[in-house]
Amino acid sequence: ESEATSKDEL
Amino acid sequence: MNIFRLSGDVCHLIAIIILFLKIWRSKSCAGISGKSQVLFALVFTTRYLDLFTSYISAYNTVMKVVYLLLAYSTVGLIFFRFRNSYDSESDSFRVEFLLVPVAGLSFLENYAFTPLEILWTFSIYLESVAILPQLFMITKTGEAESITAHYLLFLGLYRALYLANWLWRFHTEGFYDQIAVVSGVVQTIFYCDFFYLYFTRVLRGSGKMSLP
Repeated sequence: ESEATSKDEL
Repeated sequence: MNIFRLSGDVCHLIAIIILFLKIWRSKSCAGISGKSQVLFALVFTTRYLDLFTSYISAYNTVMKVVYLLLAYSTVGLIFFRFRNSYDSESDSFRVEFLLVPVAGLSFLENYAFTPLEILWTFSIYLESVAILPQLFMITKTGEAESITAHYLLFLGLYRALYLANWLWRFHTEGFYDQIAVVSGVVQTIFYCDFFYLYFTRVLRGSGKMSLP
């Protein structure tokens, strides 16, 4: 699992 | 931001605007599943709580606000302003069969056991099944106006383009968000049957898309 989730996306 | 992500957001915005304008101008929400629209409003609400906690970019903030405004306005049109044209008989999908498993899974499979993270995960899982009441309603009535079909086309394209965006980001940045990708694949798979019908029926110019 990646720590950077896609929070910068919609 | 890459072209797939941007075109995905544009498709999403077009879909939401198509639906809103269709209901607003025809002053009717016949053939539209109010349940799916409520689920989408719930998806945006639970996903965009970070509007209050973190600023990412003007584009990100503006789009989130626009999605929320249009989603709640559409729900308002369906259940209040044009409620007499709402076909609740056909909109009979049991959304609790979606909400309970999605809520349960978001507690089990998430990146962090914090309220914001669980709500975000809930919104990702919910979005992948939120269109089911609408697709169910169309199979039940056996047909959909072509404007509704165009709405579904853009809505289906949006997440398919996000899949391309994640492929691109994996290839260029090694970025991989398992929860979002798996849900996005499931979500897009639900549209495959519709895509087939759309490109074989609606584009043949038959005003309505009638299902077999």
